[in-house]
Amino acid sequence: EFFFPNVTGIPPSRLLNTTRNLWDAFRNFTGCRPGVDGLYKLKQYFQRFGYIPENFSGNFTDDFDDILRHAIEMYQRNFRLNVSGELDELTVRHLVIPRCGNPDIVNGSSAMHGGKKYEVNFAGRRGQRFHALKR
Amino acid sequence: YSLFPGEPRWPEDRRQLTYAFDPRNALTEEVKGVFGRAFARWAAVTKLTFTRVETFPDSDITIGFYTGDHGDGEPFDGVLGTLAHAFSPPSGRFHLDSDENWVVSGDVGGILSMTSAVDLESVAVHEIGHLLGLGHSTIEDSIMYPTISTGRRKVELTRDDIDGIQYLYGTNPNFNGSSPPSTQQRESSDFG
Repeated sequence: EFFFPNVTGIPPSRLLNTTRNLWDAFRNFTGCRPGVDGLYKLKQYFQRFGYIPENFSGNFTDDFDDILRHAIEMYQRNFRLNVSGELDELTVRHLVIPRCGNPDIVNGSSAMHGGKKYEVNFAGRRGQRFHALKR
Repeated sequence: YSLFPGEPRWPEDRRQLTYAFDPRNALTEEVKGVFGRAFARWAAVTKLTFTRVETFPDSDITIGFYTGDHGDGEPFDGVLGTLAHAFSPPSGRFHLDSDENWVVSGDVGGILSMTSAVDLESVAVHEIGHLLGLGHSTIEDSIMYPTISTGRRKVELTRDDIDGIQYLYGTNPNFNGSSPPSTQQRESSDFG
């Protein structure tokens, strides 16, 4: 049911229903800065792909906190975007592109950026201590 | 290119790998052939070989299409979003999201860029890289770049991909070492 020899073989009704995905909602966050609500799903996205450690022990809030800012910076670094820590238009445009489900950062270490290792240290409590260390 | 932590790879005595498809998917030969072509791209540059077998549980690499929570702790999320994932060596597990609109032939025309259709071979080549030990790359044109837009066909290994896989497994003696196609050449074969 889900294989098509070419795009013309896909029923139009199916295409109309599937041109948007879960992550398209992130477009609403374009340009948002600290103080904007509704960001916990974005934190879940970053955790899924390794930008927030799996062992983060607290519940995600809608706060634009240091956890999110550092995740955005790491993401921007890995995707060679302008590293601002902000959800600018280009960053959000990248976030919603379909992708591989494997994480970009494994066990807190990213080797994606030009062979340089970045290690994420996180104290485990929200907002307490979270920083990226360039090695 | 990048590698998984600890640089896991298939051991020396397991370089002639077998792959099999989950029989529950009942895939057609056309679909299976897409994976065969994807494996061949990696085999062309390394000493690894890949042979299709029918004994799913016993093969080195197992390929299956699943939806939602399929038991490995990494549930799929419906159309688009995450498309597939694969485990580092020597796990051999390769899972694809059956909710996607997978296109098995490259002849699709420009309309694909406006749809949710995803080129199966492009994703297969990427995930096989993970199965062999490669992580994600920051090189946007490389196969191992984490994202792929709908409407894009990207199946040719780049120098970055080749350097990574040859670091892990050495060079195929028959690989002539010629440069991979230029970005411009590859772009011209993209859908849309």
